[in-house]
Amino acid sequence: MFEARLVQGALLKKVMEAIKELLNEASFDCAHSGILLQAMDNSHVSLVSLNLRREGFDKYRCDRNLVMGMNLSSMSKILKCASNDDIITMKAQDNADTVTFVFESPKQEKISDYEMKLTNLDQDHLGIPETEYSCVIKLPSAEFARICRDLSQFGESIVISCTKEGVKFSAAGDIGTANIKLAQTATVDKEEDAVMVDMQEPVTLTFACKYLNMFTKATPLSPQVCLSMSPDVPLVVEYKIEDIGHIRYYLAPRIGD
Amino acid sequence: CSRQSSLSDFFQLE
Repeated sequence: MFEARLVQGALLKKVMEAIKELLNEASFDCAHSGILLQAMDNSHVSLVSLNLRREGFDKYRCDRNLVMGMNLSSMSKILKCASNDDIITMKAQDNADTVTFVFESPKQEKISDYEMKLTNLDQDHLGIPETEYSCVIKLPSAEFARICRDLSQFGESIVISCTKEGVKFSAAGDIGTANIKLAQTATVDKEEDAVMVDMQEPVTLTFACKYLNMFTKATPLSPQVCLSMSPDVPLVVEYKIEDIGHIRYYLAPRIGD
Repeated sequence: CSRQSSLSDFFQLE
């Protein structure tokens, strides 16, 4: 028996918005410690890694490990039926071929359940080593989304260049060039407004706008985003999901510029 | 001109 009840059901709706453009389907690996999802997009350029810890749920039960293959467009249709203030429960029997979503309104006057067929997915899992990154940049997530959107008008790629002074995002194309520099903030009233750069060595890497823009669909999950870069390795874009976990996106760089 | 690399260039399949 698997059962996970999330009082802040809106978080699950936001998670779905953050992954459904990149992925058509994904396996939710449910275990005693929580729910994990790791899946690459069809072109194997980017990867989504979602971690929802059991402590983040107000009720969590997982008697034995369960892999639930879900069609994300179907799951998204179902989650759209939940109101933002609904409590969402996911549950499944052991060895079941369906998962049930239960939506409870805050005062319990409306309770809906939706049963969805599971699919058998044969997905490739990548081993991602724990890495010390040369540059770790924290910035407001809305600012990052704005930068990706603005620079996408200029070209298909964004160059991210991190030095100890700060971080520079650049794009170039037919209409011209664009550069956006963010300096590390000295003092801020709110921590979520800060730009923080932790640099061991300068790094410059180029990434496809298309994927960065899809990652920014996670913006409503967190006021801050963390970018981790090292020379010639994939970028990590991480959004914390309150006290429950995180969503990380990995993006292979464009190389040979 | 640059080319898009793949994640499998960096990470091993498990």
